[in-house]
Formats: sequence, C-alpha cells, structure tokens
Amino acid sequence: VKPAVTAVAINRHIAKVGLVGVPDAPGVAALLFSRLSQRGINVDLVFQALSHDHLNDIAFTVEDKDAAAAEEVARACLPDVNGRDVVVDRSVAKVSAVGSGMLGRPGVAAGVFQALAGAGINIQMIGTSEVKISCIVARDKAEHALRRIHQAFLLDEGQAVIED
Amino acid sequence: VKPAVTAVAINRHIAKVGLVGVPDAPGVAALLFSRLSQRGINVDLVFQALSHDHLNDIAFTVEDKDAAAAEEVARACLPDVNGRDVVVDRSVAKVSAVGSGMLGRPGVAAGVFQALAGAGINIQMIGTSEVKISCIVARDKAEHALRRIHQAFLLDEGQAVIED
Ligand SMILES: C[C@@H](O)[C@H](N)C(=O)O
Ligand SMILES: C[C@@H](O)[C@H](N)C(=O)O
Repeated sequence: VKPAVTAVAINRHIAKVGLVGVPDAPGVAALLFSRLSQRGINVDLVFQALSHDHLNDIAFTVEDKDAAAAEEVARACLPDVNGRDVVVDRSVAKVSAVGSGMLGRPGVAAGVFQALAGAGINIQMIGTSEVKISCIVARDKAEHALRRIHQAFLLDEGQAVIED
Repeated sequence: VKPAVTAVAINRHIAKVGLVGVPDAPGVAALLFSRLSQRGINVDLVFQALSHDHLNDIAFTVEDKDAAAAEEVARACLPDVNGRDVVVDRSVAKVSAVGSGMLGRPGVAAGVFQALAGAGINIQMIGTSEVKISCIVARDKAEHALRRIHQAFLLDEGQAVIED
C-alpha cells in the first residue's frame, strides 16, 4: 500500500493577508487578484470558505518580501469592493503534507490535523488538493509541526523539508 | 511560453458541508475529519480561511452520495466542539482550472476569477494549489463557467472536461 504522506515541508517566509467582510458577489475576487497581479505580486495560496449574510473573507499568502505591497493593494481595494477591513499576519508559516490521492483516502487529513492538535498547534487556515494538505500555523510552531507530521507518518530524514 | 491554464474541469456531483462558528483552537479540525474518516467518507477539498473572535468555519466538499452521512457527522460533532451550526448545499459544483506553476504566475488566478465574474457567476469558495485553482459555484452555473474559462484561456475541445 502506497504511503499516504510521502513528504512534509514548511515555508516560514510567507505572510497572510486577508480582505475581510467583502460582498459575496461576482467580481470581488477578480478585482483583488487583478490588482495584485498588476503589481507583480505572486500569490502563493488563496483561502475562501463560507459566506454569511452575503459577506465573505478572501485570504491569501504571499512571500514575506511582497507582504507590504500586498497589504497596500488589499487596502486600496477596500473602498472599491465595499469591504470592511484588511488583516495581515507576517508571523505565519505554511506546513504542507504531500502525498498521492490523499483526499480520496479518508484519514490522511485527520492524521495531519491530529499530529498538529496533539502538540497544541492551532491550524489558522487550511487548503488542500489531491496531493497536498497545507496548514497555515504560527511561524514559531512550524518546526514542531514538521516534526509531528514526520513522526506521525513515519517519514525519513529526506522527507521532512524546510523549504524556506 | 508554457500556457498558464492547460485544462478546465467541472464536477457537478459534489456537495458543500460546513461547520460554522467553531472554536479556533487545536483539535477541532482533527475531531471533525477523524469522525468523517471513521465513517468512510471521502473528503474532496477542505476550505478554512480567517478566524474572527477566536471562531472559524471549516467547510469541505464530498461526493453527492456521501452528503447525507457527512451532514450527520458534522451535526454530531457540533456539541463536542462547541460549534454553532452546520450548513449544507447540495446544489454546488467545482470548477477547476489546471495549469503549471499557476500561482507563481500573477494574473492566472485573476484571469480565472474574471472569466467567472464577467458572466455574473458568484465564486462561493476558493481553493488553490500550484497546479490547480478550484472554485465552488452554483451547480446551474457550472457549464457556463466551463465555457467562460475555456474561452478566456483559448483552450481546445479536449481541454474542457465535464468530470461528473
Ligand atoms: C467573495 C468573492 O469571492 C465573490 N464571491 C466573488 O465571486 O468574487
Ligand atoms: C478551526 C480549526 O481548524 C482549529 N483552528 C484547529 O486547529 O483545529
């Protein structure tokens, strides 16, 4: 049986930026990401979950070096999309568990989340694909998170990567 | 220059389930996904963005056939995690634009979002990876979304897939 998780990596050079309380209406995401791209800002991951009362948040991660510019762009968008606030956290990290057919295998996500929970590491944001589960955590917890997932999935040295 | 988007696919046999207003504290995601996995439910994508006042939402998608069971599991978790509500929407679809190095290329996400915005298609949730941008939209908009992205990125017939 192919192992569920074949590697875990952390990236401690990312920042979280969020546009809070934007109308859940067509065009809002398009406007934000068009302006980010016009500024040449590379977006790492995008996180948008449930809306409430026709409002939603759009969060994304960028490289540390782009955090100031990304915040400027987000703040400039606020009035144009009638959004409520912008939040920025430059003390985060991305922890990614890589595998194959992960989400088709019940239990892999649970295993990743349990590895972090058991160490008291809070999962701030979650993004997934068929081959990767990414958790945004506090930067000072990232290395511990790496070890926890490494242990939980019995990985060897080369499979736990600090991607900074 | 390698094209940014090489295929677009829709899946109209998925349902959205969300756990609303759960404590943003270690162990909550682990509990939910452990219980889903114990029930043998395959999770497609997981969506968790910004927390507010130490509360967050955790949304995920499952195959239609697992929607009832997933809702049961989520509701059973509510008291154990001190969550506020469960939401379910069985009339959604996933629209995925596939490429390579997508998020390292500013403008690709904007292009996908603009393609949908231009047709008045609301993006309910967003999940990304380096090779895929997935948008959850209303099921009755999915085919139009497929055509819009197909046109926007000049894809040929074989690159626009109905994955149902
Ligand atoms: C919130 C944002 O994603 C909005 N729903 C849009 O479609 O642009
Ligand atoms: C909301 C949920 O993800 C919580 N932060 C946890 O770590 O489990």
